[in-house]
Amino acid sequence: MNVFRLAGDLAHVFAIIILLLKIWKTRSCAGISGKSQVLFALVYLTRYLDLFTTYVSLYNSVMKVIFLASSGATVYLMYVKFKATYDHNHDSFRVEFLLVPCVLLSLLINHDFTVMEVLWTFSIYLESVAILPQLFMVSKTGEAESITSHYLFALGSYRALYLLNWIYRYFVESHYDLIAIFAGVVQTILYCDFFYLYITKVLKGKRLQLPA
Amino acid sequence: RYTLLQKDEL
Repeated sequence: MNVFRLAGDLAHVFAIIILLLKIWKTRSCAGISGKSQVLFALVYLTRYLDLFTTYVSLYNSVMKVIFLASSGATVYLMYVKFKATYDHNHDSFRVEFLLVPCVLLSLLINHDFTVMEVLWTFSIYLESVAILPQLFMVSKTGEAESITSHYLFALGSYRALYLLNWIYRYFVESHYDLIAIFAGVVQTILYCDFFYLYITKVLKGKRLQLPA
Repeated sequence: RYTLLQKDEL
């Protein structure tokens, strides 16, 4: 554990809390992509199966349970409790374009051809692109509420901080995982355009509106 | 060999 890793994890938890609070307080999931949230739930389900087979630390187990429970809660709020507020007309990204390549890639490029490893690899690949339906939705409507922008910024920061963590671990512990690094770089790059808009607009008190 | 045992990240 190092400061980048801890900051990354905290940013991740923070992002999820922001999203849950936004939905709960406004009693609405307007502007949020249900497809991205389902993909994230799938990411946690396929990655944290080792919760039952491998014990790393109390911190590790607790965080895994938090991610599983919170993503389940988010999906429940969007598709059951506040279903009427879900803006599915704008949530039109075709998830099979993400799922099929991730399944194929995880079968082809993995550390070990076992069920657990392939599922872990699939979750890493899927996580890197799971935000695309949400970014597509923002670009389609041309705007995002401030709270949604804060959520996206925290969620994007998490993997960027993990990149620093991996650089640190490579030099200090000689530890590296090429699959995670590759996917983490892709994931962070996808947020770059959003980061730029967030810093130049949202932080200056303006709404996140894309140029027409 | 890199195995699941070494996956200590989230």
